[in-house]
Formats: sequence, C-alpha cells, structure tokens
Amino acid sequence: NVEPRSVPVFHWHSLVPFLAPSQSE
Amino acid sequence: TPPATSSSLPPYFMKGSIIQLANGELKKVEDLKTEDFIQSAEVSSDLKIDSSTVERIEGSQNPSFAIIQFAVGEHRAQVSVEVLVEYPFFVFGQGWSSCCPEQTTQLFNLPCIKLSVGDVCISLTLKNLK
Repeated sequence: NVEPRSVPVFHWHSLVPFLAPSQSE
Repeated sequence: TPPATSSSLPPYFMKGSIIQLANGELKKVEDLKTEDFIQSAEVSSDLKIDSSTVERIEGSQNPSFAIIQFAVGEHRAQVSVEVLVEYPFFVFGQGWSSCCPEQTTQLFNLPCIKLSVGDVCISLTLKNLK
C-alpha cells in the first residue's frame, strides 16, 4: 500500500504581486 | 521610497504547482489564464486587480536583481520593485514573463517570455485603499 502524499495547494493571489501605491493623503 | 525587495523564490512558480482559484477550482500554475485572475478577484471581497504597466527595467547593484518601475492603476501611480531577474509576472493576455525568462524556465520549468517595457502586468491592490 502506498500512502497518498499531500500536494501543497497555493492560493491564486499568492502569485500576483501586491503593488499598492503609497497613500500620502 | 526605496523599492520593495523580494529576495527569495517562492515555490508556487514551479511548473505543476497546484493553484486554487477563488471559486475553488484547481489549476496548474502553467495553465493559468488572464481570466482566472480576473474572475478570482471579482469574487474577492477585499482584493482587486490593477493593471500595472512596466515603465522601466534597470539593473540593480546586485546583478541577480532588477528594478522594475510600474505605473499602477488608473492613476498610474509609480511603484518600484526590486526582484530577482527570474521572478515571473503575469502579463495580461500573454502569460508568465520575467526579466530573464531563460533562468525562470531553467529554475521552475515554467514557460516564460521576456518582460518588456510597455507590458501590462496583473497586480493586486486593496478594494478599500482610498
């Protein structure tokens, strides 16, 4: 018997850079 | 403002990595399409997709890094990030792109093309950031 290995699942937003302009006001 | 720096390569860009979209659907990272990001952001309560246009790409003091200047969102706010040259960005209608696609493909097996000035990348901001 082979134990199923858990495969990591990543959330979609991890792949997208968070580019927030600095808010000065 | 000094550019934001990302010094490590996250594991999820490895070809075959499983990505969960906001609707629960699972896709491999290399199979993601522009619509997947747009639709995921639409159902998100706090995140929205912004268009970030590459305005300038220049070398960093460290040759492993590049400094990329983006014009973010409708107000074209200037944001600079310092990233490893193999760090991939998702370009609207095009897919994964990096400053050094050969290295990206070598490291991650991820199909990738050259990121160029004028490319419009997918980025995220907070919906209530005002």
